[in-house]
Amino acid sequence: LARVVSIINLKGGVGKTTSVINIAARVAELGLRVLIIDIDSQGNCATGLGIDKSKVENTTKTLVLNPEKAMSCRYSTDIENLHIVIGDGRLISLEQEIMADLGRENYLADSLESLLPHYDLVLIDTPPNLNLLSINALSASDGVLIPVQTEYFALEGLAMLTNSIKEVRKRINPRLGVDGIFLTMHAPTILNNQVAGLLREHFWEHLVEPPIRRNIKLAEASSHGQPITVFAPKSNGGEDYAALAENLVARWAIV
Amino acid sequence: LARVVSIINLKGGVGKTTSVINIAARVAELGLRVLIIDIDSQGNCATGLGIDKSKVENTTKTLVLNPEKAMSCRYSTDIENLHIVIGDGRLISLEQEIMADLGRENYLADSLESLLPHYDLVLIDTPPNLNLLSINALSASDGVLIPVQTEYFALEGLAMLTNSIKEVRKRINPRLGVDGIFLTMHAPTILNNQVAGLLREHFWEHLVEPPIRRNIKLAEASSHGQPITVFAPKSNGGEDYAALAENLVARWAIV
Ligand SMILES: Nc1ncnc2c1ncn2[C@@H]1O[C@H](COP(=O)(O)OP(=O)(O)OP(=O)(O)O)[C@@H](O)[C@H]1O
Ligand SMILES: Nc1ncnc2c1ncn2[C@@H]1O[C@H](COP(=O)(O)OP(=O)(O)OP(=O)(O)O)[C@@H](O)[C@H]1O
Ligand SMILES: [Mg+2]
Ligand SMILES: [Mg+2]
Repeated sequence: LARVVSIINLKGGVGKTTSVINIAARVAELGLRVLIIDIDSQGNCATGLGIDKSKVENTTKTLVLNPEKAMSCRYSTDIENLHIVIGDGRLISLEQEIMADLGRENYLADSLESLLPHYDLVLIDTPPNLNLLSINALSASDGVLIPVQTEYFALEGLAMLTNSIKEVRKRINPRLGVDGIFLTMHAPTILNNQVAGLLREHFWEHLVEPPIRRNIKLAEASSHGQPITVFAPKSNGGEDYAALAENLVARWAIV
Repeated sequence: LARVVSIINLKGGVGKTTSVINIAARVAELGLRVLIIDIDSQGNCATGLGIDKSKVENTTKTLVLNPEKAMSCRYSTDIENLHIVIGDGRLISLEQEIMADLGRENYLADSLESLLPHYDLVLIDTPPNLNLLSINALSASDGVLIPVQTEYFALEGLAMLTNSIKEVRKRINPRLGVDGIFLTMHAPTILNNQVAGLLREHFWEHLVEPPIRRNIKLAEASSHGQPITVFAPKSNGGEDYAALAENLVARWAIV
């Protein structure tokens, strides 16, 4: 059965979507079957993989409300072994629709059940806020991955996030672990190195190397609708995400 | 009476907080009385201005729920003419507390009334999602400012945002205008220039110059708890935000 992992950080713009796309692509390249689920209404995962959202009929909203349709919510990508369930603006109204339901936190976990046998890894991209859909993602997950930009504001939200994860583990999903914290958009500046030092000191047991260096090729890849493994595998971004993904696979011990 | 302006973009990490702090600081330096209101539970505005949130008693939550305490929710900063109402984790529960109330969208507008005579400009920092507090900000505002990072993912959310603004204007606040769209984290790369070109083409009537160039001094300033006007006024970031703020003051014709 697939391991389900949410990539989450309440701070905006730290590289959650970029990480989901590029870790998933590298793990798929290694021959493992990967499914991305985008629960962010911005739906950037589809864009970053070159998929036209307006042509897609079933989305994450379909998956959450209709578990029997789960298999037909998956779309293939240009990457072998990599499928995606696409997020879009329809997710905005979903939260209000299920807010009063019994077991509202477990919709996604229930819908995922029929998909897990078909994959080795499920990666969930989340929005920069802890809404009911993010809680659904945490409730359905075995672990979380936390990308942290090596800047000051990004440090601030980390304590709030780890408290929220503990809360979800206590009240909804006892198996939820922290699979790793990794550094993103890291440049060799004094500030970035200072913050990296602080993170290594406080979170050393969770830190997964290497840091993802700031690299314009990663932003360019997204604008071309390709993961970095296809667009520029030999770039800094390509090499960093390949090494990170391989370290994660070893941690997950997926064989 | 003060002009109330919300800085908003549903995309995370595009420079909303950095812009609130640095525009406010420059406008205050010009002698105008400015109030920042932080409705983002991350509370990065206080950090970026060197204020220790744990020592603060009244916050934005206090302001929203107790209009009679409005005057004592303001805190001074190291910048003359610049005050702030501080956001923090207590805002997370606020949304649920007022969700079922009559006129729930107008709490902030009602609380601000007694403060407006004391200021020329009120800038509201918002979180990267359209929650009830963001709606409160839009309902209380005369205009919005939209920072846009010159990258592909940032383009995507823009259409959704302008639709939401139109919706708020139609159903809650007819006076809500778009005071400006400006470019942030702009580097002289092919990608950034391409996206800037697209933005100039589609939004030329709203675009306020100059673009804010990517400049590590802006991130460093925040880690020192100072606006760029104090930390490094002669840096690219200092000059860009000074020019942008002056162009905005001219647009707002605040005298
Ligand atoms: N290592 C990197 N080097 C350079 N640019 C990067 C890097 N990682 C991400 N980016 C770019 O930075 C921007 C923010 O990244 P991304 O959108 O992945 O963050 P996010 O956390 O998913 O944002 P949100 O909070 O809005 O969901 C994007 O334009 C992306 O292309
Ligand atoms: N022009 C710039 N050049 C370099 N770094 C910048 C610039 N503007 C902002 N930053 C840095 O980029 C990061 C994101 O900026 P900021 O936190 O202001 O964005 P935001 O839109 O408020 O994020 P959120 O969506 O989480 O509220 C911060 O670490 C900030 O210091
Ligand atoms: Mg994202
Ligand atoms: Mg912010």
